[in-house]
Amino acid sequence: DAKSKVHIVYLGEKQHDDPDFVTESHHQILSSVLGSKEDAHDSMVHSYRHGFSGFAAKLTESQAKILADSREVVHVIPDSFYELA
Amino acid sequence: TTRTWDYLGLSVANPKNLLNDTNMGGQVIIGFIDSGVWPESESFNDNGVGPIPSHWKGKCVLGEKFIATNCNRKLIGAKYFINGFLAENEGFNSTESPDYISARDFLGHGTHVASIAGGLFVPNVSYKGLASGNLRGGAPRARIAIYKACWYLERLGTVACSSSDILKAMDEAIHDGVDVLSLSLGAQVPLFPKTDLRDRIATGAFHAVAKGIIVVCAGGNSGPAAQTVLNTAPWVITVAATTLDRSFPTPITLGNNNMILGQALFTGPQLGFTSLVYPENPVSSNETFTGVCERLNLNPNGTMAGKVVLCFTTTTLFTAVSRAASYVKADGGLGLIIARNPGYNLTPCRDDFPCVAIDYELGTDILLYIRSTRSPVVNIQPSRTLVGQPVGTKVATFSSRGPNSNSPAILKPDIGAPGVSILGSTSPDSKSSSKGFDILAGTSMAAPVISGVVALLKALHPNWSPAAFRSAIVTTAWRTDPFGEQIFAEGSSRKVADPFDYGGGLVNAEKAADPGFIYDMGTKDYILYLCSAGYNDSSISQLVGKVTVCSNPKPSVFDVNLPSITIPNLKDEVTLTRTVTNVGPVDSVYKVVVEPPFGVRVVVTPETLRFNSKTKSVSFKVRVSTTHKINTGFFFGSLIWTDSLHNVTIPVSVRTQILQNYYDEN
Repeated sequence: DAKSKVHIVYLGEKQHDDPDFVTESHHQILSSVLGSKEDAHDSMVHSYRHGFSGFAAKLTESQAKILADSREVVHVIPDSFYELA
Repeated sequence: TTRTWDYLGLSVANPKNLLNDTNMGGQVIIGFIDSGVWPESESFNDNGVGPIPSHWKGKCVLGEKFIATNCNRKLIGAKYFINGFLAENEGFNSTESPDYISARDFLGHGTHVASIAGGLFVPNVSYKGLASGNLRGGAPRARIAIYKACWYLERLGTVACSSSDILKAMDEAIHDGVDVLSLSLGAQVPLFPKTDLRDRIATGAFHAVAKGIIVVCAGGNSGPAAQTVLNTAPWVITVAATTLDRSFPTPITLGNNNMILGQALFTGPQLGFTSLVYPENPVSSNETFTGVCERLNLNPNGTMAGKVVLCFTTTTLFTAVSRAASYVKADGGLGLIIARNPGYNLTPCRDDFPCVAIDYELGTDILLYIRSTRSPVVNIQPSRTLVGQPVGTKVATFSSRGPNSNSPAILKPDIGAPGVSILGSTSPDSKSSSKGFDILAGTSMAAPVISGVVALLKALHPNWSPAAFRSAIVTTAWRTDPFGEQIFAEGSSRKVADPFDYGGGLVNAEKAADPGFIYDMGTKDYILYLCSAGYNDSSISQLVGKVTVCSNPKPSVFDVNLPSITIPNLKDEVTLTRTVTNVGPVDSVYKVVVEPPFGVRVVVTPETLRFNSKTKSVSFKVRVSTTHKINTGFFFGSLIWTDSLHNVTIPVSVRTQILQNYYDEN
């Protein structure tokens, strides 16, 4: 099974004011790719739900590609590290 | 910060000033995404601080050694984000790690930057006697909200801030209601190719700015090479580091009574006259010696024992000094004099081991003395603090430079601020802490200076957009030091600073409070930029949350309403537009003064701008053409609008490229 790594799935401006609704929508997007709600829950690292919409999840390259191609996704980028300046 | 605010003209002594006019930023909330905070630090005491602002919706999240009473009316919020870091570092053992799994700061960096921007007054502070004075933040009464997203990775001895954790911190800060977001972080260069929104900080910052939050970022420490500036999105304020008018001269007295003043943070104990050596091959030996700092460990054992060592280096690594010092100590040496390129800001030794930095000229003087006598000796005395003239202001060598490699037509950095040898609060766990304080250097320290200034301006102009604050600090910045002397840009040869070194110049907070007029920007301006940068309609529509169609032909990046004009590829004539909004007296009339870059023609129409009760915003056009016949480098000028009270000045940077998309070795 290809190694999964944290990816940021960026969806742009929020489409709803209720943060819980936004997070639920993230779980739905993720479970549609991973196959089940449990897998989606295990894979989810962060849900971005106040200032903008998106989530961070552990994904394989092929899963990231599937998400990147879906219409509601602006882009999918691998997690990276910043340094203190 | 015991010198920063007096140097910038923001001292409490001035009767009428921004500090007192804004109750020191008392109603403004500054958020920091960093390594946490040491809550017991005196900088975060809430004595004299009023009730928590009503727009605050954040929390004080408990965790390892972080309890509810660690927050107060000053330190009003603390959260930490580690899921991304843990997912990427499965071997991380939180029980063994010296870092705290909470908002508590192990490293000291987060505490330091927070104390620079918003620390309360702490009287009579020094670093082992150096840099003494009153420690305080730019907005001493502003509220502090901590978002810890940077963690110490012991097995690598480094600090890592996962971008997924940073984004979560930004998302929470937007929810919590911070007014200013201060990020002293820099991604590893090279930057993400060509697009800003693939830069994670830029993504979160776009939405923060759209909600009125001012985002201030460090410009990075990869200078003085060009095109190294980080955090280049047009919607954030990107900060370069300058020095203060303060240094730490350290007397080096030679056996022939010559005295040289080097730089160090050496506070003793003094050695007295000690043997001095420059390791080099004596005629009578077949052993190999070297006086190169980073290779001192290759000398035969005992070469440096009981002596002070002179070495030369061309490296600019911050660690050059500490590594050379460790070699000298390992061989029983007693001190180090390191001769290096002027201005490379090297982290001095911190463990009271005398290591003094000088330049090559002075290093050569010492070498000639060593070669002129059989038993050279030297006496290194403790460092002193020298404030004011003749200490000049420079752009720090390490400060990253423009042009903006993502989009050369967007001037970056935006502004300069002191970021060298800044005394602030730190974590007592930090190995360079002295009684909970530390002297640090970096654009990390310069960014919170701007965050503090912007917090004061926000208190004065609560309804301004984030772009308005950027415009105000850029168009009023000092192009000289506060005393009228030129600001040099440290580098492999010093030059007078230009916009790619420090943007509009050195921040002048008092003038920024009343800038005359501003180059304002809002979401439509950022959309214009994104369209000009080639983003497609669907991405932009999702980004802004409503259907957006870029104009066809796509707009020119030169029309992005920035308080600067940067043309990296001028061949034929370029005409661009700027729109300015009056924030001064209702009936104002401004006349244009053009200082064109060498060999460039700049024509502005109209030449007079009139504001009145009905006309708050006006536009003007700028026609730029070149007289050069070759591909040139950048030449710099200014475009000034003056009503005799305000001189609204923007930098103009133009490079002629007769032959476009072309590189040669010239």
